[in-house]
Amino acid sequence: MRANFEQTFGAVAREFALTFQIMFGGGSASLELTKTGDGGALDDIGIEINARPPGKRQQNLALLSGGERSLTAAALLFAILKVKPTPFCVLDEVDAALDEANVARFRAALDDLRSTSQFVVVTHNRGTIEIADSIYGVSMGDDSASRVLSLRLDELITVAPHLR
Amino acid sequence: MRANFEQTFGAVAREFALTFQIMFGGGSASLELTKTGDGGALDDIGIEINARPPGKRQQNLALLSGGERSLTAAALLFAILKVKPTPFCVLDEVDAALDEANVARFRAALDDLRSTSQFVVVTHNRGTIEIADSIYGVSMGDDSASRVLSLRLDELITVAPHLR
Amino acid sequence: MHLKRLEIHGFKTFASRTTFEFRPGVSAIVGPNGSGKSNVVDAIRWVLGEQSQAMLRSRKSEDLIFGGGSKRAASGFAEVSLTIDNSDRTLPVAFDTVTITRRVTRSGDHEYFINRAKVRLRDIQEATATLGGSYTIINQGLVDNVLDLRPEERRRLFEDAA
Amino acid sequence: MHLKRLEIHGFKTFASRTTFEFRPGVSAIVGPNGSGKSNVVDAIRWVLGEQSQAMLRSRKSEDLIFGGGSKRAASGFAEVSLTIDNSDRTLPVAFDTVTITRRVTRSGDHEYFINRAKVRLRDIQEATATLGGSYTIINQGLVDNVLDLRPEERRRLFEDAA
Ligand SMILES: Nc1ncnc2c1ncn2[C@@H]1O[C@H](COP(=O)(O)OP(=O)(O)OP(=O)(O)O)[C@@H](O)[C@H]1O
Ligand SMILES: Nc1ncnc2c1ncn2[C@@H]1O[C@H](COP(=O)(O)OP(=O)(O)OP(=O)(O)O)[C@@H](O)[C@H]1O
Ligand SMILES: [Mg+2]
Ligand SMILES: [Mg+2]
Repeated sequence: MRANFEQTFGAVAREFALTFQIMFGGGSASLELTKTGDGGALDDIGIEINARPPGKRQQNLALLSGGERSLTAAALLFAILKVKPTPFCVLDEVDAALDEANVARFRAALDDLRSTSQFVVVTHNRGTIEIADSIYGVSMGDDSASRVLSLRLDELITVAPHLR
Repeated sequence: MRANFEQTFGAVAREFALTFQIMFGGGSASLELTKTGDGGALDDIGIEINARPPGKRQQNLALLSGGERSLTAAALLFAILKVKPTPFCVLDEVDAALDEANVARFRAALDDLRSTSQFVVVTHNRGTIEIADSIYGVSMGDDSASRVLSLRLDELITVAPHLR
Repeated sequence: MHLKRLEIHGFKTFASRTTFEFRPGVSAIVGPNGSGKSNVVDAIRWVLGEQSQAMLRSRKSEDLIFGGGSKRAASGFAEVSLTIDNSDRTLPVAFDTVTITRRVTRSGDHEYFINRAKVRLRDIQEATATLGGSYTIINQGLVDNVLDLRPEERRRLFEDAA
Repeated sequence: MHLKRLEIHGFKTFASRTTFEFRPGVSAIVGPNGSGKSNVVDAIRWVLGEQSQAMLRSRKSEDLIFGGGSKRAASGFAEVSLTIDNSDRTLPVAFDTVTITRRVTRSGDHEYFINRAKVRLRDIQEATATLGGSYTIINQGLVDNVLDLRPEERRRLFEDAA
């Protein structure tokens, strides 16, 4: 139990250091095990996150910007998925705070994982949709019920003008 | 103290009902006073928010979408500013969850209030910037320090490509 | 293992039976504010056995049933079916294709099915435990939650994944 | 009453003295992720007397001073000055133009000034109490907070406004 945890943790920590650099185009990050108390119990163990965006020095997580936080959290999730792939992953607007450059890096990371996990992504960003195999457009009918259309990428401009 | 509160509350409640309809292009909303206990103390009084987006029936606040929540909260803030203008108001990406149509309505409400309050708005949305009198572009230098440029609306395309 | 189809009928804003076909790879869901995108995410959570009202953005199970509007009557029930390609037997169910169905009526009756066989909620939760839903379904606004957790809470999340 | 000028020097990412001229109406601040936009909002909060580390996204006051990078040394202090047109005497200060300055050094010395006169933090907080900073400075990610408050907490927020 404990050995399995430490092995998985080690693998995810290595992957996170890489994924973070890819998604930020630089910088560095790490995961650290912390211990409260002297026992060997798993309950006393905690996981700390250190994140240093490119060009900046190591600081408390609290100082990160909105977009940096989203990207760091996404990097950690993707690192876990690389080590322990789950069959599918549903993401609801996790790219909302990202600027255009970071949406492109987020999209590339998603692209890299799609062969091992299936993704369902709710998004307002055109950049993220570019790698989608299928697109569903949802709209509210005047009968207060949702209606759904299967869309093609080239139809988006006309059918979904609300995209950024 | 208590009379002043009830008077202001009444004015804000009336304004909120209007502002909500304007920002949602329909629907209805209200503020309600709730009481815990029988005393007349202000401490026992609470404020409930009811919000019904256009075409939908009255439901619990919990069911609102991300964009509907932002718009409802903005409507309440703007209602308070109409009744009790403060000299200035600083908004950091409050329009992040809004789609294009709602950004336009949010911008119109901001336009309506600018004569009584000064606004400093951090945003990623081009739509919101359209009514700005001055635009400051912030960027990160390679010395890890922020640098600021005063921008004109027509310069945005080239200088700030990250905008949505 | 991958998701094949999601059918939503009467759940939140999906008054009419609505079908999503998911292929391996990336499926995107787009639309204006309040159109029903997050409701689709809620439907996936719910059919996999989610019980937390907070995670479903509701206060009581009745909130999950289409409440009607000025031009359409409320629904009497909410039903969601998720069809999964299980050829690799990721799910401990002896079928190549597994359909999980969850249904609730306005009078409060709850029903659960796996390939049309009536089961209990626990059976669904146990069958889908390996899917890691606790960390692989990320609700709107919650992506950076992991950064705010205490170290011990983060470890617990990690244990689910590991 | 309106804001005229904001000068930031050594506060968070503003290592060099940076000046924002604000005119009545709407001023927009734009830029890529991590460029320093929210840091400007933090600077306005801080100079008006904010003490909550959570509201300033920091853990200790040292976090507020530019920490340097691989190509630039850390700063020894952080200073923010906000110049306000006070011709309508909204602020209980007998001047048409009021400049509030707050400064903290790495060794932990705190200084406060109103029009160059040394004052205490309390004097700044009392002078700016009427500006409603508690509800008129909305931090990133917190706009819909008001919807999640308990009714009594919402009333308290209302009392600040009323
Ligand atoms: N049981 C129900 N009956 C009718 N309408 C409902 C029900 N439950 C939720 N809704 C409606 O669904 C809407 C929210 O939908 P949802 O959260 O899916 O929007 P969204 O497309 O994700 O929008 P956003 O882009 O703003 O996040 C709300 O307007 C709410 O009133
Ligand atoms: N004392 C400090 N010294 C150096 N850098 C700092 C300091 N405090 C904060 N930072 C840096 O400031 C950055 C965050 O800036 P800010 O929150 O203003 O970004 P932003 O422009 O609002 O971005 P976003 O669009 O993602 O919200 C972080 O990268 C953080 O490391
Ligand atoms: Mg949503
Ligand atoms: Mg920010």
